[in-house]
Amino acid sequence: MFLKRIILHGFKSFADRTEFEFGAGVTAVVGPNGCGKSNVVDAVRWVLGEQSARSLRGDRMADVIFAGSRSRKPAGFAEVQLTFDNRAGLLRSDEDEVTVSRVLYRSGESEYRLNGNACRLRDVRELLMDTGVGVDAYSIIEQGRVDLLLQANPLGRREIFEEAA
Amino acid sequence: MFLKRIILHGFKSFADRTEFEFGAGVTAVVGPNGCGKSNVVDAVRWVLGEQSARSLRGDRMADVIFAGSRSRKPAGFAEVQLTFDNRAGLLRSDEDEVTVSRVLYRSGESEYRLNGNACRLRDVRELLMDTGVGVDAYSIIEQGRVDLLLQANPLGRREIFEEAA
Amino acid sequence: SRTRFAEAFEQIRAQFQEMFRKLFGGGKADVLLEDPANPLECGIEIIARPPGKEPQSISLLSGGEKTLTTVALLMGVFKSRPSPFAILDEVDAALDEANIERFNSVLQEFLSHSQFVVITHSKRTMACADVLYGVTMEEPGVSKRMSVRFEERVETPIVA
Amino acid sequence: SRTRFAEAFEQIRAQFQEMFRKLFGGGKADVLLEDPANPLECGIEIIARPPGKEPQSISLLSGGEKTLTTVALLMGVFKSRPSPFAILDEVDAALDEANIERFNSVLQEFLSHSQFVVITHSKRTMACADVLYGVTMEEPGVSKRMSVRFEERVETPIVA
Ligand SMILES: Nc1ncnc2c1ncn2[C@@H]1O[C@H](COP(=O)(O)OP(=O)(O)OP(=O)(O)O)[C@@H](O)[C@H]1O
Ligand SMILES: Nc1ncnc2c1ncn2[C@@H]1O[C@H](COP(=O)(O)OP(=O)(O)OP(=O)(O)O)[C@@H](O)[C@H]1O
Ligand SMILES: [Mg+2]
Ligand SMILES: [Mg+2]
Repeated sequence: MFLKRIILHGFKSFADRTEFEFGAGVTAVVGPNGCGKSNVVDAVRWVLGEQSARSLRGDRMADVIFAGSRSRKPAGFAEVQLTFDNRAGLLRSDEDEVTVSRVLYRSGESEYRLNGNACRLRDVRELLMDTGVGVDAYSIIEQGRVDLLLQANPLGRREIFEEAA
Repeated sequence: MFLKRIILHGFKSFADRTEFEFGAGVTAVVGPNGCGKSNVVDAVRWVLGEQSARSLRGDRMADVIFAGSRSRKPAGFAEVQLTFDNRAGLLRSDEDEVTVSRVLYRSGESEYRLNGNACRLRDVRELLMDTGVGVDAYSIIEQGRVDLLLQANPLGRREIFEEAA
Repeated sequence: SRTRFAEAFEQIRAQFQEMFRKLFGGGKADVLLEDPANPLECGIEIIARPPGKEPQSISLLSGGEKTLTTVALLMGVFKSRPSPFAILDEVDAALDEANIERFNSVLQEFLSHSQFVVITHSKRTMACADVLYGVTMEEPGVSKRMSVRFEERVETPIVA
Repeated sequence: SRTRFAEAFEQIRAQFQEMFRKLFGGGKADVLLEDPANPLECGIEIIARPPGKEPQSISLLSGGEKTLTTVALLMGVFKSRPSPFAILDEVDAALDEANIERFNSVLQEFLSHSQFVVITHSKRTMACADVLYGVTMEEPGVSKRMSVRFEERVETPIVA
């Protein structure tokens, strides 16, 4: 087991602070079209350091902040916290539990945190090095992109293998 | 009603001469993965003059000829015949029924026919002009491509509107 | 030619808005010329706001919402310029059960104008069809057309 | 580094071939270095032949066959280099009922190595899950996590 929980607050359609706990085995996330399932996947990629607004389906990074709805005003910031179980020591940290978080304010100010302490994106990437987890990892398959490996040109596929090797 | 029937012979996985009749209303084509459903869609596009092997998922145009299987030898040619009901006079023809056919031999020799008479690709295109039907028409949506209109750049979408206007 | 395009565009626009509301049960959509001063050459912008949601870039829409928006646009084009037939290959793949219902009832609405061939794995879409063709590969690598039985039906389609 | 890549590659290759056979119930697959003399820089070629079919370009495979081939490759990578978790967003969208079964049983096989989060509209995939989260938008535009009831089940998963 590795992922413990994710908390979304003001991230895309998750206006309210929402928590998902993950256990061993298979967790299925279900619901009608447009209810927010893929937004949870975007949240994982965003908190792990995704820099491209486009790959999160937006035009600008501010697009990940809850934009309001008929009944709600827009949020002032987006925050995601992702907590890992590190008892197997896979992450480069001495802690048994590691929480990565990211917050983005409307002003454009943004911050990464590792177990509550401000850090740089580089520190998050270092933490995940060699785990097969991370923004470009083969371990997150986005909607509609399952055939990407087959379509990618032969050199494009290399990256997946190098990541794994 | 407009499409009457299609006959596939040696086209992709349709080794044997196979006929589908179409009536008014909704015709559903069903079956397991890989059984040949999308190959029927490819057959319609091919007989109407598709020139790009790539857009038919092949590398070369010869890839549309039945390549053989564990129990069958490869075919020597691929042939598709598509018959239209033309009583509404939508096609540029005096006939009540119009059959377009295309055959491709392993040698590379290829032929289009209109109601049995050899013709050029240009004649097929002229027949379909202004009907909203044809290789680039908005009326055939391939597997996995339903969102294409939304992704296409704003100028790319024009083509659809011009085809329809 | 400029007026002809403008007229057709207006018609598609009106139909798109209506089809969108039907498929989403509300909301608002629009299709706009990026440069109205240059209607024959400019790009075309699409706006889509599902009911109750804030208008945003269509890229942020979900997989199923994008499918419905595209279907609305296509049906909009069909209504203003009926295409004799349409072939839809697994267009319902991203839709949930409720939206598959709406999708199929919209197809029904078009049957006076158009003929549809749909490829699908959805039992619901199959149940709404008038005719069902099954394709199999009993002999590996060789496609064969055959009859399809479909239990649990009130009105059985013609099985070809 | 060259040997390390070559070893990892061989392992992935072996696992890919095994996973492919499992998911397709037979057939043959391979993954090859386009230029073995230049292993650290050359492209990677994928070969996939479903059971009973003639080997052909993978581009000719069907939508569902492409999905299964990719899943086989990914699971091959996982087995040789276990990733702590994988998130799969509607990866089963193109699969028919029988292949959804096989896909889910392959996931089960990996549970000692990995943790999976799957987003799906398939009742079968839901039924095979250990935990089910529902996401809804009762309040339009605002996502909310909630419990999910699932009737017709023999063994009920933990509903969170
Ligand atoms: N910043 C934001 N503020 C508010 N809503 C947003 C924001 N970004 C995206 N959304 C909304 O989130 C919705 C899409 O959510 P998501 O892609 O997670 O749906 P989904 O559950 O995966 O649906 P599907 O089953 O169709 O794939 C869209 O309706 C979009 O308008
Ligand atoms: N020239 C050919 N000769 C023999 N078989 C071919 C040829 N071209 C394609 N095929 C086979 O046809 C199959 C794909 O068929 P098709 O794409 O129609 O499947 P499908 O029914 O649409 O499946 P899905 O539900 O997964 O989309 C592939 O297995 C491919 O190998
Ligand atoms: Mg989604
Ligand atoms: Mg198909």
